[in-house]
Amino acid sequence: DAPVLVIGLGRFGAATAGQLDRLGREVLVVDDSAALVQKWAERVTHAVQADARSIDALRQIGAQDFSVAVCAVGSSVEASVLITANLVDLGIPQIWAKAISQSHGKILERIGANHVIYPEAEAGERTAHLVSGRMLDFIEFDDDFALVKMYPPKPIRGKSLTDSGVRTKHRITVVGVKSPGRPFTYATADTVISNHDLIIASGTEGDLERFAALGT
Amino acid sequence: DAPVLVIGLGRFGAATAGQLDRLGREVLVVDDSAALVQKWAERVTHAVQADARSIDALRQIGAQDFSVAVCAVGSSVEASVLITANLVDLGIPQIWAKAISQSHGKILERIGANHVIYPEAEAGERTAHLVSGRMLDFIEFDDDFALVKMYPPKPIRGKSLTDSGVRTKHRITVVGVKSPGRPFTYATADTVISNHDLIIASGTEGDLERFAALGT
Ligand SMILES: Nc1ncnc2c1ncn2[C@@H]1O[C@H](COP(=O)(O)OP(=O)(O)OP(=O)(O)O)[C@@H](O)[C@H]1O
Ligand SMILES: Nc1ncnc2c1ncn2[C@@H]1O[C@H](COP(=O)(O)OP(=O)(O)OP(=O)(O)O)[C@@H](O)[C@H]1O
Repeated sequence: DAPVLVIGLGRFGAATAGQLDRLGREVLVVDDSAALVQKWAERVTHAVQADARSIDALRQIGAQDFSVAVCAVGSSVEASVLITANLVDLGIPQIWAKAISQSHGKILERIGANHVIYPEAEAGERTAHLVSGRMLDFIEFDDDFALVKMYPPKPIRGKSLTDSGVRTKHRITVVGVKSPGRPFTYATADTVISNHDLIIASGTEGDLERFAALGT
Repeated sequence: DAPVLVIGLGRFGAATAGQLDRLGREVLVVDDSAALVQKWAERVTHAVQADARSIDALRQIGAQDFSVAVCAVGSSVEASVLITANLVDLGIPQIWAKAISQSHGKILERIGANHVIYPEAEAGERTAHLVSGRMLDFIEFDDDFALVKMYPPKPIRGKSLTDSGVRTKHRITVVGVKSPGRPFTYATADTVISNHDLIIASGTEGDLERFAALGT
């Protein structure tokens, strides 16, 4: 519930600030572009113009009082590293920073960013799973646990989950079902999947890819 | 299993092409920068230099034979629209395109992109959920179904899931548990969560936010 400091109103920073605001959090956004600050003045708790590479400028706006900060300045490695170093020197306990490459991210971690985000790389990896055409969404939570929203493969349609052997044969758990016009419902052993449904399925990445390809 | 055409080797395009290659898919990457094409020549099936705004250049490299294409040229709305229009005119059935704003994305949809991706916006929305400090990952699959990897809130630790009333009181389903040094395991009614575990929980966005804040 603590207020969040967001530096940089590019696409990623703007989306972060906007969503925080929608979640009811207080947000102070900082950008060195007066035009952007002006545009955001009414949308969040506070919008301030400053060059975040200057630690004094950050102190003047009270940055040291924040417990969470997001450095959303990506395209200049130098600027993002300087800004992140300032946030560390100001003693902010939780620092999130955007990186545009693995090596950029490693530098940010070394200088004290607790969490590094790679928006384009993560989206690219997700998209690669989706272009096979069968999955509508994909996320990997852990090395051995991924979740997929997909059309049910032919072999499991029109039967209960137990009868189609989803878990016993394919090592997949159908978590839930989304039938058209009805809200999401959790699946049970007797749930029958039709070809109008979307399913949310979990398993390892490999098992999910094979499952999605069944019957093709 | 059809080969994929990826246009643009920026961060998003490169991540998509790289992951497709890792998934064993054939990838043809196109970029108008000779340096980038050179760098990718050994990493994917084929890398070709071309200005994708020219439909003839695309025909010369056989773009019309692809059933899936990804336009990963984001920063110039004009270029991305021209390239996407070419992909549509070439009759490619599945076109994914990166957009840098809602209005950009709407234009791409109108001219025929089947799927529009907003990498920075999606990452920003996810990050906003994560900066509350309690969630380690978050994804919204549907209006009423989201999934979170998180530390278990105090009130549910040291008890079975049934005893802590996770579903009856909080409308949350604990899908699985990740204990340190052990693989992910699916949760059952008798699973007891300790404070060393990470849990993967599902529910609505609102219920998950409240659940994550329990005991704080
Ligand atoms: N030193 C700085 N102090 C404050 N704001 C800055 C500074 N440098 C850049 N910015 C702002 O940060 C924002 C994002 O910067 P930039 O475009 O470099 O990042 P990006 O990672 O490419 O963004 P996107 O999220 O759009 O991909 C811009 O609005 C810019 O004005
Ligand atoms: N007309 C074109 N034909 C082929 N490739 C192009 C064309 N225009 C741009 N590109 C390439 O596409 C890549 C990505 O372009 P750009 O940097 O504009 O997109 P971006 O959305 O900002 O990328 P990122 O994914 O890094 O955020 C660059 O490598 C560029 O050389």
